[in-house]
Amino acid sequence: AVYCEPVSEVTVQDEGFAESYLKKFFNLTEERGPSSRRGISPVKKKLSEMQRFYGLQITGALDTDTIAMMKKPRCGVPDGNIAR
Amino acid sequence: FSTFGSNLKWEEKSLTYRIENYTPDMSTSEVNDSIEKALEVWAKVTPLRFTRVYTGTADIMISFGRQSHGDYYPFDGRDGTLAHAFAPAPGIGGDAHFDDDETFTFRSNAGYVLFMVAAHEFGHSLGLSHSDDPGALMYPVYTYRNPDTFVLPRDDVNGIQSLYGYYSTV
Repeated sequence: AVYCEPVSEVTVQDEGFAESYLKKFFNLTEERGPSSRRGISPVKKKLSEMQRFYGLQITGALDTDTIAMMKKPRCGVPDGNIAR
Repeated sequence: FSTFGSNLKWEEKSLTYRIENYTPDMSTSEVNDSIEKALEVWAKVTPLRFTRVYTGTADIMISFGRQSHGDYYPFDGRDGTLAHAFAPAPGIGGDAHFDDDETFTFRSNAGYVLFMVAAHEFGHSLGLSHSDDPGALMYPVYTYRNPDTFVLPRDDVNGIQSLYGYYSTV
């Protein structure tokens, strides 16, 4: 019932949108935690977390399926353990 | 299903709610009906009972607002975030806020069905967090469902009963 435009490719605007989404719903922070010290990007880590929660393919990359999920209308409460 | 934590639930089984204001998208009676039915969804499977109050502070304060609306979690305009609610606690805890930049409807899919959005938010008001089951009411993403035939999915029943137990006539 909800119409979402098909996403053909990820744009620079999408990357900014995705970062805001991850900050809001998956607690993406600027802090450098243990994983980022090991060279794992915090964005990649949070993208993987989001993809796992939504049953998407876990790539850690901002693909079209992931950005399409992010653009769906939703509740404003954060997801996963972050909500606690 | 997932909860905010076993200690984040109401100790009282009898809770109050108050509708502070209304969306212009629907008639007053449609809003009242949608809110009442959304709370009934949870009351049907638990010992929880809800009473409407018209003045003072209720356990669940319900309001419509747009952008910054007084809780440090501003809404984002049309689409995106539709509403949010707070886990059981004194003060703002339990309260549910709806983004009035959205178009809410009684049962039409020409907007977001208020009953569906409210039933989800009241799950938060009672202590449930988001489920990763795409069929669950507590899945974070909005899905249209016919309010006249809606039945609370098993995942949500299990979640709320893990906090409050089963329906009781006593």
